[in-house]
Amino acid sequence: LKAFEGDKVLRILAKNEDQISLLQDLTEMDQLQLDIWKEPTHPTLPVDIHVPFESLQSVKAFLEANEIEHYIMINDLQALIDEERHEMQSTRFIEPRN
Amino acid sequence: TDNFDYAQYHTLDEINAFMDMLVAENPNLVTKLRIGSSYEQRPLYVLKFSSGPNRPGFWIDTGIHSREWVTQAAGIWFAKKIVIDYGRNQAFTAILNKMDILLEIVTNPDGYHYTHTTNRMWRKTRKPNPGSSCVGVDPNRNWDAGFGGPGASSNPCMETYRGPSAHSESEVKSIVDYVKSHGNIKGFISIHSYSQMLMYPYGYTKTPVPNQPELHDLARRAIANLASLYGTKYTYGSIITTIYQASGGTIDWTYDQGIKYSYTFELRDTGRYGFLLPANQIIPTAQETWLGLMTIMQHTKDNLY
Repeated sequence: LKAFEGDKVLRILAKNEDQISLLQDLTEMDQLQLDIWKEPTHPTLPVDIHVPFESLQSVKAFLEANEIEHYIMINDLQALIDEERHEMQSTRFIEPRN
Repeated sequence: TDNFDYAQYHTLDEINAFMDMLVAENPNLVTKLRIGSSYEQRPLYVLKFSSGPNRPGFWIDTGIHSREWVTQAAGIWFAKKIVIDYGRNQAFTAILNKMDILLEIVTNPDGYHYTHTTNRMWRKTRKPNPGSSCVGVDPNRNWDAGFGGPGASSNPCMETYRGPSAHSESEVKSIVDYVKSHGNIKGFISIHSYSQMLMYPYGYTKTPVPNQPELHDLARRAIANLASLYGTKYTYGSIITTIYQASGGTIDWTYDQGIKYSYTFELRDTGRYGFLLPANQIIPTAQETWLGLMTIMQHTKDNLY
């Protein structure tokens, strides 16, 4: 199973078309292994990016250097997945309702 | 299926068993069609709900993007809702007495299985890409509608990789072949998550569709009905004006095939959980979405063309 320990999902709020264009450049950087949940298209729409732990510093540096507003939407992706899996497994042991 | 837990996420095997149970319990109303196979040779099943022969069809698909688990879960709930409401709910009975409903609950089974076994965040199909170590195609960029244009990637490592050619993915081609062979589908709804949006064509061009005023008004009424249950706020409009330019999308192709009532939903939420929507949100999401679907199905029934 692929693990996502330390991965975060960032919500990024671009102010203008220039920042959208910068974010589009960011999403094309294959080496960062970003998983784009919501693509950068328009300043009125938020951008959500799942950032692997290894790329966090680079992405944060990029956003801060370009003064692009962002916050952490999901702090620990693996924790949420573990919670989901636990929920699924625990319900399997419940007796079916009559 | 009364004992099935609709408030939990389920594996592919559990969903397939659910479909078999539903068919067994409702042999005169529900049939399971196999419209093709996925890349990894999993069957592609469509549940056909029909109260009589030679009816026009209304298509609903869920789960073309495998990680959007609330959509497959909502599809299961819709299937049960259909058999419960037929013969009991007057408005719905009138719909199913005039149109068949065709429901594909797991449109990308390879991806769905992969999300349960290997990578919960997987979106695409699972077909290898020759010359690349990256796997899969975005099946919502693979349709022959502005294929290869802006809003899709030519890079196999991107989540919006369009594939080598239109309809290269068997998961897409199977629907294409079915829709063409059916020849009488009047409404087509493709369900995604998340963002809370209801959209109509086009995604690949800013040119408005000829039926834009009608589709826009119907979308407005559908989200008003949806919001009447829990107050969930949806935005609506054409894909390109509401979310972003996207070429090779499902409903652009269906609209260009002559299916006027073509829509795509983006279900809950707006960004707290994304694709990891907690299971306790499944039933409320499905319930409110059903109200939106009802508005579109009723309008389609009343305006067959």
